[in-house]
Amino acid sequence: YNHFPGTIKWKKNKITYRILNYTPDLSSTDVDTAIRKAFKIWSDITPLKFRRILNGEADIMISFGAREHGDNYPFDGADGILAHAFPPAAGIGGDTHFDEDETWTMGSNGYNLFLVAAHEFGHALGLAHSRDPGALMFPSYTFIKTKYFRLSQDDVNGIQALYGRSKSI
Amino acid sequence: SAVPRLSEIEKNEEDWQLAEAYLNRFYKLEDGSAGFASKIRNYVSKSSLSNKIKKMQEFFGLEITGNLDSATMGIMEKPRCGVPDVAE
Repeated sequence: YNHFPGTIKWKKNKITYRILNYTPDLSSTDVDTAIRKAFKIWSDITPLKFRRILNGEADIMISFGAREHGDNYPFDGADGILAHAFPPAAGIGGDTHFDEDETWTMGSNGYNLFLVAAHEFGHALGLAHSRDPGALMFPSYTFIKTKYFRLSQDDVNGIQALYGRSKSI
Repeated sequence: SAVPRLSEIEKNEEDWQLAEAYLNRFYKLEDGSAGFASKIRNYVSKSSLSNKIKKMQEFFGLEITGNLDSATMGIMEKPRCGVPDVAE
């Protein structure tokens, strides 16, 4: 695993998130579910708690956008770059953007929103890309059935090096 | 028969342009290496680009050649996250 230079992390364990808009590819319920599950994989193994807010500035602001979408890191149309997220910090830090030009799905007929969101939230929490091809934090997209999804030991070691273990484990 | 066909030259040019954009975005290609497609024709800055390719090949566990071989191009063409592999 890798961390960002300076080992950037949130200085608190209670993190808020807000979903600013939705993709037309999925129902809002499906998007909410994918996002909630993606956070859960990280909160299950750390002391982190994620709370959704509906108004105001959250630590992690989540949105779908295409091409240039306001952060000077434009998306590139279908395929190629799927999403990106900023490391922990005030303001844009932690914010997570999904490329609306992709086809988002809950299954395999497009890009699985849960898998991509889980990867991006790793960045939003302070993990950089891993060289381990079996890690969630590996840069390339690979579909696996979400039913069988579990974090690799590399991912677990990376996030627990930042925040420690869950007290409930 | 030793002269490459136009389609091969164009394909090669496309590959280098893709590589330039990819390395620029994910491996912090220095400004001095910008405009690679034209520089490669002049055989300038080749080692700098090659070093970036090696860095990328090392990250992905590929054979480190510094060349745009098929395995390297295969990785560059895969869908991926937009966060750089070499963190800023």
